[in-house]
Amino acid sequence: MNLFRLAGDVSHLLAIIILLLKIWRTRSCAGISGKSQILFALVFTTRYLDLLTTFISFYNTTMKVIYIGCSYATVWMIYAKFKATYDSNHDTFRMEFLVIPIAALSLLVNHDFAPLEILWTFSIYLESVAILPQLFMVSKTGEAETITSHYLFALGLYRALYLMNWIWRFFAEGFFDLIAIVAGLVQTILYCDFFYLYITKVLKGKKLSLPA
Amino acid sequence: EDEERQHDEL
Repeated sequence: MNLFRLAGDVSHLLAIIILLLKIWRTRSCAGISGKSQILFALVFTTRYLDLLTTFISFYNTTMKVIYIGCSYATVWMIYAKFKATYDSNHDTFRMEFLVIPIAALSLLVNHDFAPLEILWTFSIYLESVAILPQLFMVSKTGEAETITSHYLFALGLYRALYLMNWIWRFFAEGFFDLIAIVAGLVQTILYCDFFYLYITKVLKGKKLSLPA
Repeated sequence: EDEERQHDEL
């Protein structure tokens, strides 16, 4: 464990909690893509199946359980508890356009052709693009609430910090995982445009809105 | 390699 990885995990946790609290306290999931949240629930479920087979550390297990739990709680709030506030008209991204090609890719490009390993690979690939329905929704409505912007920033920052962690681990331990690195790069690149808007607008106290 | 791969990251 190095500082980049810890900071990445904390940033990831913060993102998930910001989103949960935003929905819970405003009793509304307006502006949030339920589809991205379903994809994240799928990401955590397929990645953390090793909870049942391998024990890595108390930290590792605890974080995995929290991520999965929060992720399902978010999906439940969007599709059940606060369903009336869910903006489904603007959440029109087709999930199958991501899930099906990624399932195929994870069968073709993986470290080992074993069920758990393929599911792990699927989750890594899927995570890299799971935010697309949310970004699509923001671009469609042309704006995002400030709290939603904080959520997106923390979520994007997490993988960027993991990139630093992988550079660190490569030099410190000779460890590298090409699948995670390439997917992590793609994931971080997808957020770059948003990072720019966040820094130039939200941090200066303005609401995130896109030019018409 | 026979051993199951371990992914120690989250």
